[in-house]
Amino acid sequence: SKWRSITATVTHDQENFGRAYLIADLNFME
Amino acid sequence: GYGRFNLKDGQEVELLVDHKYGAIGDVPLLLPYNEASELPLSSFTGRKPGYNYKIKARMSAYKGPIMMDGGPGHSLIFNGIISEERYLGDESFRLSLVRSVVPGPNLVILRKEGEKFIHWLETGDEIELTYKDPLIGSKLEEIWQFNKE
Repeated sequence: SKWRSITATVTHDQENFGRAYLIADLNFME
Repeated sequence: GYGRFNLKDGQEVELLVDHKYGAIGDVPLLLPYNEASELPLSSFTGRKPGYNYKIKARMSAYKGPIMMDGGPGHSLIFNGIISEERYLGDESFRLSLVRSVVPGPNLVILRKEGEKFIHWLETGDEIELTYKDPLIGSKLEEIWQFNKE
């Protein structure tokens, strides 16, 4: 893969609770 | 015994499994110590993100041959839910979208279905990834396009 790591900072998506995580931030390391 | 708490093969234990299903550091905590047992939990089908669980599990020692890639090992096998409750907080947590698969290259665990971005966990369960910031959406699209190619 192009990326060594991709980390998403998430919370529970209250509108789709139990089925979705809401991403607040994405960090990449190539 | 096995693991840092010296569990015996077949021993029944109680564990706390928290709401951050699939997150970095998502490990069950052994009760009453509230600490990681360093043994993986298997067979907990039906686990839902966003819920804290107290469960029963049974220690299962692996007695087969040792594999080059680590292979199967000792584990805690899910044996029923004692209680579950919806997590009401808003703590953020981290999810890794890249997974190393032995043998092979690292994989980006992301696909797009219609307008939805989907991430799947090692258990096979899937979770949708949503966003409010359009910049996050464009980054996910970039990852997906690269992954597709």
